[in-house]
Amino acid sequence: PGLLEPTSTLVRVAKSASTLGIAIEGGANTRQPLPRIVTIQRGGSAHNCGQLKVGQVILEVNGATMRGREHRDAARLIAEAFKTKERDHVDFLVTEFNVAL
Amino acid sequence: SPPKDYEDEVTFF
Repeated sequence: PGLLEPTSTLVRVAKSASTLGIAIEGGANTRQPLPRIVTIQRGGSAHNCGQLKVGQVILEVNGATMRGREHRDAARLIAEAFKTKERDHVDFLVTEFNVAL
Repeated sequence: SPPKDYEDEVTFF
């Protein structure tokens, strides 16, 4: 049995709606050191994708680590990843466990 | 000391 091994999941969110439709809290120097999903809005791309869940912690966005990024910096990276025309999706590496892997 | 107000910063996308 032992301790549950914190696993991470790569979730590809297609830009299927005009908004990503999530809200995050946390970032470096806060009690939530990695961004955590606190809201998923109905009708947004994340909700359409169906694999992101409230409570998940975001470890990477398009391969870029969230570790050490303050909230504003992490938020800017996510916003730019959704806005860029270079990709029609955003890859989130998330974990269910509130641990920094 | 109380947590700083930015502790609860939330960003919507």
